Amino acid sequence: TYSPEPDQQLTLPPGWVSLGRVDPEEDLSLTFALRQQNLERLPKLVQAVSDPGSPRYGKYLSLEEVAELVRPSPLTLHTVQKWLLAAGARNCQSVITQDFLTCRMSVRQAELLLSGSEFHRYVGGPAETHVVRSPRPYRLPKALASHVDFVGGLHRFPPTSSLRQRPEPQAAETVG
Amino acid sequence: LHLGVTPSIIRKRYNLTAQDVGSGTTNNSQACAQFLEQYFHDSDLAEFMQLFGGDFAHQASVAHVVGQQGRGRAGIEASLDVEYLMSAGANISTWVYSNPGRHESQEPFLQWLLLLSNESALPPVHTASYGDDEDSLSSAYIQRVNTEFMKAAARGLTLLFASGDSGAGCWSTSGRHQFRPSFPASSPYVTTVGGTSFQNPFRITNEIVDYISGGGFSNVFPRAPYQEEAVAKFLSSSPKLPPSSYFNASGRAYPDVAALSDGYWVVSNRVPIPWVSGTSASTPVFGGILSLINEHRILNGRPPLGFLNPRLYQQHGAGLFDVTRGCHESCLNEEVQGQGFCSGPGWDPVTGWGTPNFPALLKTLIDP
Repeated sequence: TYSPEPDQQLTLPPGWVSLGRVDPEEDLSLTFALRQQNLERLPKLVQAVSDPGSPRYGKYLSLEEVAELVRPSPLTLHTVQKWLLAAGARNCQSVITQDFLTCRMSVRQAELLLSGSEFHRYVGGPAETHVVRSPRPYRLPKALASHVDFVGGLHRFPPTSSLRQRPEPQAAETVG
Repeated sequence: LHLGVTPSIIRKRYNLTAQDVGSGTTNNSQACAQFLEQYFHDSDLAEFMQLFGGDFAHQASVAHVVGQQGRGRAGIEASLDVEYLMSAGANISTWVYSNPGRHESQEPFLQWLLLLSNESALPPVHTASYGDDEDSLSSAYIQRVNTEFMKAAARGLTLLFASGDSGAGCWSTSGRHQFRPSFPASSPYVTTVGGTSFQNPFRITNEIVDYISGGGFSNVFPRAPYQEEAVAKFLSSSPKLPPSSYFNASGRAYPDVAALSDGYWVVSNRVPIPWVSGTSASTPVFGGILSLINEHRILNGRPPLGFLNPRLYQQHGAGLFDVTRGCHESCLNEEVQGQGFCSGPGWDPVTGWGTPNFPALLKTLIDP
């Protein structure tokens, strides 16, 4: 196996508290970021349609054209889908660019699929939000190393707003 | 004199006249995205416009909500996003991406990226106030999200991200202090918006740095080709650079632009709330102004602006008020004493090229 995100911070953000492990039969939704193709062509393409000096300035691609360019290879699609089906993941949905796959599965299946992961429920944030995350890193079979970028829904917590209500500026000082 | 930032203060400062609103005849649109478990209330928007929208044509409700609007109290950030995007980009159809992916185990920001990859017809301008410390995210995640931004740029979407509210940021590794860049603000494929304050908070004056304005140099992405000249000039001319050990001088520098971020009035849960501050406020304002420019471009048979940065830097920030006074905050230690970078003539890593002067900006971005 290998760890796709060895450098992802796993510490609990301030303000979040663990409510313990999630029941193995509970449902999860995980997002698999599949390896894309032709990424080396994207920067030039972006430059060409964004640089006023370029003859292709403003001639943007449609979503379908982007999908055509970056769609994962048939081998990637086949390898990942076979792996998910074997683990019992059902109800997987893709996107038009086919480079993300969101699947629902039980906690038990997920913890078997993503070895090392352990799903807990947490509560935190101003709205007392409940999320399910894994405080322990996950690993994937080595055969997937060239097919999956990362798995979303395990480690990153919802952000909190940094908007602040500041004290009113000192009237006398500034107006004067 | 005024008692804080409202739409009319924004419009006066950035020289938006009553005619500078959406024509209502194009298919132009704009969107703001929320990832914070916050929701907005239609009734707050209606009250806000009743209080503050009297002198410009505006739409009284959001055109399209993607995701679920939860019940319960409105969030102040969600309220501000909608209210100021619809005041700056007045009378333009506005979408709200509301916490996509509500399932407990989903990451709302990632789900938003999936939505961008799953909808062919999208608003040209998207504003988002979301950011994480670069060092807290895996390189696999950062690189893939950056690729998603490239895909959006290739499609002509303008993605605006708040630059963050902790100035240059600060963290210490093995006893050494460093500045702490934020992502997605540090992605070379988004336009990052910093923050300013009025020099006199009770008047419409020139703007100075808002000390919280996020900015700096990425530790992940190299300097973007389009900003080579501007950043090199800053680094060679700034009189007050922090110690070089604090930042990666060859990294992608941000922000790219700025707008007022200090002292906003927001209506949330039916209550008008004064003195709200953060780059989450400047971002929808800049987004709304770009939507107005798109409106003119569409009426002239031009495509929307798309990924703005190459053009913005090529034009050396023409059409923007240059912010040249003030420094943002950083490590509170003896070495830098809480001071990060300082603004100066031209581009700087505190306010970018500056804040929008609409008629001048329109003139520089209308053609081609």
